[in-house]
Amino acid sequence: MLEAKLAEAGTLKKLLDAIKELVTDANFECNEEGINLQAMDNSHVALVAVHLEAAGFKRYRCDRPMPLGVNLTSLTKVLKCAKDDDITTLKAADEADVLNLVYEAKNSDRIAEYDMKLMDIDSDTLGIPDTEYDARVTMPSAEFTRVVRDLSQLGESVRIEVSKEGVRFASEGEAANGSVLMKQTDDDEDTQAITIEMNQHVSLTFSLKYLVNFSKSASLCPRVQLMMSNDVPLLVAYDFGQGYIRYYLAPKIGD
Amino acid sequence: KGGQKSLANFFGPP
Repeated sequence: MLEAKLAEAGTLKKLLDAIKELVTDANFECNEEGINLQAMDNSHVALVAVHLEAAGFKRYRCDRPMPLGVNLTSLTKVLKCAKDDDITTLKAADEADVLNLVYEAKNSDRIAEYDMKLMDIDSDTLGIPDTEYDARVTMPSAEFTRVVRDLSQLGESVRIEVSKEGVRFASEGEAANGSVLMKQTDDDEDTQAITIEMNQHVSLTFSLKYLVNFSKSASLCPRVQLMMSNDVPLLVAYDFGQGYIRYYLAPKIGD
Repeated sequence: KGGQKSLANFFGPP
């Protein structure tokens, strides 16, 4: 059986917000180390991988590995019934077709209980090769959100170029072009810092609508990392104490 | 205009 007690429903709500536009159904793979989810969008252009560490829960027990097939729209509805600071327990029996969610109010005696139907999901899990990336950019997640939202007003794609100068995001639209250069900052201890580690110049083009989707994870984590090598998928990584959410996005190819 | 690659071009079965 699974029993996982989270300090705050808000964490799950934010996670769901960060993946529900990409994926409709997904297996939450539970084992004694925690909960993992890996899913691709319908067009197989983007992949999201989530990990929640067992140690990050107030209480965590999972006797044997079990997949919980979840419709994310349904889970979003059930989570809307929780206050952000409700203590939240997820429970499922072995071979169960129901996920039980209990919300305990922090400052009152309210206890709410919901049962959600689980489903069988055939998911084609992919092996993600260990990659040495040629460039790693670390920046405030809110800045990343801003850049991709701004440029998505102009065009469908963005070219991301990393050089010694900094990281440049450029988009060409029918009516307007735009580019944003973010220079490396001196003080990399600052939470607003932009850090660039680079072995070689990289330049890649991606679809902005996916990046806008990924950037919703900014609510989980103040920093984001972009990992890039020429001609391989971009990795956008948000690490938030209790685990991580990572997105992979296949590049667009030349004109 | 360029085309969109699929992740299947890069990631294989586990």
